[in-house]
Amino acid sequence: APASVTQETVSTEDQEAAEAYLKHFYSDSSTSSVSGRRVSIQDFETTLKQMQEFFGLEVTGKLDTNTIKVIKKPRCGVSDVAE
Amino acid sequence: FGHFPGKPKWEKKTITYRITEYTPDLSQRDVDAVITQAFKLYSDVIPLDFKQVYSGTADIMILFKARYHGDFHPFDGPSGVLAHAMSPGPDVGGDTHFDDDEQWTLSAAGVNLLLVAAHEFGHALGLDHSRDPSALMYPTYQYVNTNGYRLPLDDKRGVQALYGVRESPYPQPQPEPNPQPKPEPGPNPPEPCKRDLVFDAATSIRGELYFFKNEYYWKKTSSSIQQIRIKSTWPAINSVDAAYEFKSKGVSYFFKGQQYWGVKGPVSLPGYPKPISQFGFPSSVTKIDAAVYVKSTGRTLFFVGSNYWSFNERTGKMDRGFPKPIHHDFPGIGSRVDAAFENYGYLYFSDGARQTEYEYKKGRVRRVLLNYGWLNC
Repeated sequence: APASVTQETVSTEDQEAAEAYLKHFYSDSSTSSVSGRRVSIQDFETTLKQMQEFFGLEVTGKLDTNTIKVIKKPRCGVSDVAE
Repeated sequence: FGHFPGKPKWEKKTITYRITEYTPDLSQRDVDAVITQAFKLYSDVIPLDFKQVYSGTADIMILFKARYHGDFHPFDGPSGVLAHAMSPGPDVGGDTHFDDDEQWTLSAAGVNLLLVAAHEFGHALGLDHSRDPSALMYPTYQYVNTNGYRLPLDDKRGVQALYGVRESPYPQPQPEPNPQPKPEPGPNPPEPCKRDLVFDAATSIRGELYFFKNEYYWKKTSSSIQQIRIKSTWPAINSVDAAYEFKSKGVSYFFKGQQYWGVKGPVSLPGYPKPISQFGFPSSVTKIDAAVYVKSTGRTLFFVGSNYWSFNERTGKMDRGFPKPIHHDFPGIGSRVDAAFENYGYLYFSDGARQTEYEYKKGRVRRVLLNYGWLNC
């Protein structure tokens, strides 16, 4: 299927940064697929929604500029979904 | 606020911590002071005390290191992850690691150590990340002014939900601001007006001069001399070997044996006593005779026996080439120094009852006095 417009505006670098971010801070046993192998779009969107909800961002599952801005902020290394 | 699953918490009242590796960005003394202040944010509101230890395994082991540092979560270079901590528990429980690729500071520049340390110690006490952007436990770093910083309400509620409330806001009994300690008759108040009076120590504190002898000090104000028991002002201190005031911080330090205390006026600072080895003294130094801070050079001079040391307050390190013989650089002031202080730009060195007024910049003795002359006899 054609990639959605938002998808197209996201750079590969931002996409990979977001995947690494979700893998580090939002992977617990229930989303093992995030931590095990390249993220499927479905998994990515679900986990991104979780992160957007945590930070009070608009929950779209899409990598918009506000979400990327939060992802790039310096932060604590403890996961947001602590086991 | 949130807690970790299972609500892990410390079951004892005193938690020990040890800093095994320091960051080169700040002096060790500054790191110690900030870490103490970060723990005090919590001990002010919950019935838990924190004690720094300098050897062996503490409950909370703290280090500053870049990249791989011994656990399964290597740091990622500048920015990104700044630090992390383990939840309460045995062994690695509570351990806290700071990424030394960051520029650690005490200000808004770089990464403020107090704010990040306080956040990580929240994890080490059992707090999870908070969704409240104004909370200390919010996951992303945000600088706020740390002058008079207190635990934000969300974090205070979170930690008190785990440990209960510490009744008095201050863990240590602290005297009311500006109390006038009442002179207490002690077992043997020293006689001030004796020509052969020898001081244990002397220092300026906030514009007034303090002369220490046995368990007492004489406080010299513009109008009077008060004789006061040391313990009645600084409860943890019985007598003093040496003392100096680091004016630019408004902190005075008292030395007794191989320990020292920090005070701000009548208030004893938390986290003391500390070992004098932190200044860089070898273990062979078991007592400091006298100390004086020389503002023009930013150095504190420590006198031990017939030698003296020079400590760079800015770098927090001893200057190279010390100790040196006192007579080598201070001819005329005597073979040893019992007490030393600065007053209106002149240094005063006491050797027994004799005191010399010394002009540091010119390196020469101006006058020879007697100690008791300061006590309005």
